[in-house]
Amino acid sequence: MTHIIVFANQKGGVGKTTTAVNLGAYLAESGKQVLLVDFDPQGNLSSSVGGDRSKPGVYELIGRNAGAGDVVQRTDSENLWVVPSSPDLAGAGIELVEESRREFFLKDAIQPLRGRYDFILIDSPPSLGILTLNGLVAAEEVFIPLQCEYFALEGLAQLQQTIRSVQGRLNSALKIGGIVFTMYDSRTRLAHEVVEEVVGHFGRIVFRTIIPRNVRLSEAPSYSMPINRYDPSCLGAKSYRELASEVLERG
Amino acid sequence: MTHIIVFANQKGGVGKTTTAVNLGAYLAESGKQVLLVDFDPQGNLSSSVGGDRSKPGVYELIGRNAGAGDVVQRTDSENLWVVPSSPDLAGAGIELVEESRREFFLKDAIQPLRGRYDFILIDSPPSLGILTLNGLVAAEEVFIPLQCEYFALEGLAQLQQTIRSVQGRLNSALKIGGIVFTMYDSRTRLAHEVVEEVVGHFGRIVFRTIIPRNVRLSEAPSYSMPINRYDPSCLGAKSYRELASEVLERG
Ligand SMILES: Nc1ncnc2c1ncn2[C@@H]1O[C@H](COP(=O)(O)OP(=O)(O)OP(=O)(O)O)[C@@H](O)[C@H]1O
Ligand SMILES: Nc1ncnc2c1ncn2[C@@H]1O[C@H](COP(=O)(O)OP(=O)(O)OP(=O)(O)O)[C@@H](O)[C@H]1O
Ligand SMILES: [Mg+2]
Ligand SMILES: [Mg+2]
Repeated sequence: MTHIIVFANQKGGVGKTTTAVNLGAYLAESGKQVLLVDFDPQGNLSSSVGGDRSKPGVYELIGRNAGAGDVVQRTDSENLWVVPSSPDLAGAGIELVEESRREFFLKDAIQPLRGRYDFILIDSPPSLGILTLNGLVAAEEVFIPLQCEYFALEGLAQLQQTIRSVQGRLNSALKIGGIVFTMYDSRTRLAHEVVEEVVGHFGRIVFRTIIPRNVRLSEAPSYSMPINRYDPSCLGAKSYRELASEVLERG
Repeated sequence: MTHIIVFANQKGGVGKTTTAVNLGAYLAESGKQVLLVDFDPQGNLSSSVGGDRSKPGVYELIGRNAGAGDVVQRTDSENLWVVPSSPDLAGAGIELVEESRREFFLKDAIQPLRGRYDFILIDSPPSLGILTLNGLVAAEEVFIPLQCEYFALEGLAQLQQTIRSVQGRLNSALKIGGIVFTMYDSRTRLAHEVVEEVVGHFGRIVFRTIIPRNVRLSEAPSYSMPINRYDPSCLGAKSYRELASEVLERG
C-alpha cells in the first residue's frame, strides 16, 4: 500500500520543501521505502538531497521521454530516493494548458512507481497553478505546511477552496492529511495566535507536532543533506522525527 | 518623472511584499506620491494597507473593465495609494497565454497613471510566470529582495537569466535597481555567508541597508498597517526608513 502525499501551499516560503525532505528522511530511517518527487521548477527538494538535475527527471517523465526506471535516483540516505526536477518544468505550465488531461500528467507518470515505495512525497511550487493541481490529483493526501504568520493564515481559505474543487472535479479520493505548523517561534505572540485560530478551526486535522524555527534546518540544504544526517540532535531534527512517528501512527 | 519599480523573486517568502509596502510607506512619509500595485493573486500587499479587494482592482484594470481612475484606492497613510489585486488575477495567467501582447497588459494599463506619482511599486507572485513577466515589462527597475538563506541564493541565477531575457526581448530599459537583504539574523553563520557571497558577486548593486529579522514586521499586516504606523521605533522600521533614504540617494 503506497501512501502518496503532496505538500501544498500557494504561500511562498512556508516550509513545503523542508517538510517533504525531512519527514521523508525520518520515514526512510524508520525502514520505509520513500520516494521524493520534486514537482517545483526551483528544484529545492532535489538539491536538498543532492539530486542530479542534469539527468532525466520529472519533466522527462511526464513528457514520456523517459521511463519511471530512468528517473529515480538514489540519495546518500538509505531507503530514500528522488525524482529531480529541472528548470524546464516551468515551461510545462504553458505546454500542458492545451492538453485535455492536463491535470493528470503526474498521476499517470508515477503510476508504475506505486507498489515499489511505502511513501511517495511530492513537493509543489508556491502557486495554485497547473503544477500544484497535478500534485493534488496524483496524491491521496495533502499535507499543508503552515508558517505561523499572518499572510500564511490569509491564504488558507483560498487553498481549501482549491482542494475542495479538486476533490469535486478531479480527485474525489483526495483528503487533507494534516496541517503542520512550521517555523514556530514560541517567543512571539503572533505564533500563539495563529496556532490557536487554526486548531480552533481545523481541530484534529492539525498535527500535534509543531516544527520550531531552527537555523540548522536552513543550513542542511547547503550540504545536500536532510537534517537527520546534518545534525540529528538539534531541535529541528527531533521535531521532524516526532512528526514522522505521528504520521506512521495515523497509518 | 515616475520611477516604476517591480519587486521580483520566484523564491517564495523572501520579503517581496514586506519590502514593497514598507519602502513605499517611508517614501510616502518623505513626501513622495507613491502608488502600490498588487500584482499577486494572494493579495498580501492589498491587505497590508487595508485595500478593499471586493472593489475593482488590477484584474479589472488589465482587462479594460475599469479605468485607471476607478481602481486607485486611498490608504490610511498620506501620499500612499494602492491598486488592489483579487483572486481572479490567478486566472489571468491562463487567459493571457493566447494574447499576442500578453506580457504588456500591465505596462499598457498603468500608462495613464504615470506622471501622477513619484513612485509606482509593483508586487509580484513567487514565480517567473506571466504575471511576474508583466511586472518586469512594466517596470524600469527591478528590486530583488533576497532572504539570507541557501535556497534563496540558489534561485538567483535563474532570476538573473529571466531578467536578461526580458531585457533582450521585451524591455530593454529594465535594469536591476538593487538587491535587498531581508530577514537577516546576525547570529547565524549562514546569513554572513550569503551576504559575503552576494556582495562579492554583485558589488555596488547591493543596497548597503540590510533588513534584520524582526517580528514586528510580520505583526503589522494583521493590523493593515505599514511598519511606520504600527511601530516606527522598532528595528524593522528603522531599517526600511534607511532603505528609503538610500533609494532616494540613488535617485
Ligand atoms: N523550521 C525552520 N526553521 C528555520 N528555517 C526554516 C525552517 N523551515 C524552513 N526553513 C527555511 O526557510 C526557507 C523557506 O522554507 P522552504 O524553502 O522549505 O519553504 P517552501 O514553502 O518550500 O518555499 P517555496 O514556496 O519557495 O517553495 C528556507 O530557506 C528554509 O531553509
Ligand atoms: N524582516 C522580516 N522579519 C521578520 N519577518 C518578516 C520580515 N520580512 C517579512 N517577514 C514575514 O515573513 C513572511 C514572508 O514575507 P513576505 O510575505 O513579504 O514575502 P514574499 O516574498 O512577498 O512572499 P510570497 O513569495 O508568498 O509572495 C511574512 O509572513 C512576513 O510577514
Ligand atoms: Mg519549496
Ligand atoms: Mg508576497
